[in-house]
Amino acid sequence: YSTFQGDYKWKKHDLTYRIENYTPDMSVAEVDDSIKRALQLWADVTPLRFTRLYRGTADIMISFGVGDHQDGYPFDGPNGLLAHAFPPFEGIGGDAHFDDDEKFFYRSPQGYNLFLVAAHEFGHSLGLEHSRDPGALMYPTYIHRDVDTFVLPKDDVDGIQSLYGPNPDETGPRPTPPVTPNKCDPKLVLDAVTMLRGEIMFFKDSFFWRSSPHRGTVEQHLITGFWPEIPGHIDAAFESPLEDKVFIIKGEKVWALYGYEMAQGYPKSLSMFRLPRKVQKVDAVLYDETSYKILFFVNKQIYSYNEEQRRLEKGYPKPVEVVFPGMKGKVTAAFQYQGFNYLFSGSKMFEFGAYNKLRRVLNNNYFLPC
Amino acid sequence: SPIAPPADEDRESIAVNYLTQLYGLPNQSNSDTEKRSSGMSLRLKEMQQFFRLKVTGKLDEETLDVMKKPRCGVPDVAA
Repeated sequence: YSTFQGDYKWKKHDLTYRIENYTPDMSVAEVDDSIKRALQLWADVTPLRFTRLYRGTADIMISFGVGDHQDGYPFDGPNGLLAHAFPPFEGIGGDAHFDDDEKFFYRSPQGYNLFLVAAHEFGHSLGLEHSRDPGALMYPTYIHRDVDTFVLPKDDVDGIQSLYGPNPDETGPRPTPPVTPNKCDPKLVLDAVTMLRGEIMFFKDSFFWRSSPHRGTVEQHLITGFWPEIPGHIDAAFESPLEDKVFIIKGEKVWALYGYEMAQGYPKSLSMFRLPRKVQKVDAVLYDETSYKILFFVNKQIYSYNEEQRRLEKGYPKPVEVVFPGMKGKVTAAFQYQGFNYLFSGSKMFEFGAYNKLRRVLNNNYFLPC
Repeated sequence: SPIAPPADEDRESIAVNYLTQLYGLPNQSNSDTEKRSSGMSLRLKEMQQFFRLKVTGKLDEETLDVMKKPRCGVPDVAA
């Protein structure tokens, strides 16, 4: 997180706000509720309290405008800049302006959710600048999130509490603020790993890292920022070059990506791979390009599905240790890269070469340089 | 993508607008070419650093992709 340099914070905890006008995109009640809930997010974790005014000048004046709206920072039409707000100081300080050339929504995942945009802008109104944490609400770019389950991320909580301290009226347990996974964490345990058209995707909680070996870059993103339909904390993922699809598995559900687009007709059930009914969760999946076989890791066993013949292989399930001698712990993620099989267990990555001979045991951020 | 990629001058104007509004790139009209491109490169590096992109000072596809994302209008640095 970061805060505005200089002493840009409110010297009082009881603040006022006024909604000066409305957008035609939503009902008055929806705008009122979005604004109220957006302010409440910050009140929940600080001593700040917000009272609504209906006339006169409030600390936080909220308005919708288009193009040049007389504050010296013109908007730019649809998309691009969605809104802006001013840090705490006299006059325009604290005010939040929303670009009414945008399409704001109350609940639907398309367009821009007013609650999310407003919550971000009020972070500025209270003294926060943009955060570099891709999971933070104060990250500069708009990322759609499930507003029903949204919990202010820890980076934002830490930022606002560095200015105002915690909520003194804390009553009872609150949902744990989500922490953005750190690839430098030596105890990082990955949920799933897969190839995607030459890139390597590492999934953890609500995030994934996208590693482009040929470009030498690693980006971290919220899963929902790319695929709102796909949940966090997935169990497994693998790429089928035969179908040119990436399959993402959580519980008994299977989603599919075609490139970076969601494939139509999903989610499907895990039974599409003919796994026995008793298998309701897989720990990892490895696609073997040499044999077109899909290995499903379920606890300490492996099921093998022949993709060409679309049937489970006879003689399975087999113990993991029989197929991958030396692989003792529970496998949490797996992928094949340049002919080698990589199995993740805890914070280690086991590299298997020809005939599944164990070659090396590496740290699991071997492909995710810190 | 079925939409033709932006022509070079589009790319350039997207970048100049973005860096002017959000990274304090000084107004370009009166400065000489040399000064202009070094100012641009410096701000590009700042932006690439902020978004954890490869810091090249050049307008590559990844950097342009980030510039086209919908976002807040408050500058990322020296706000």
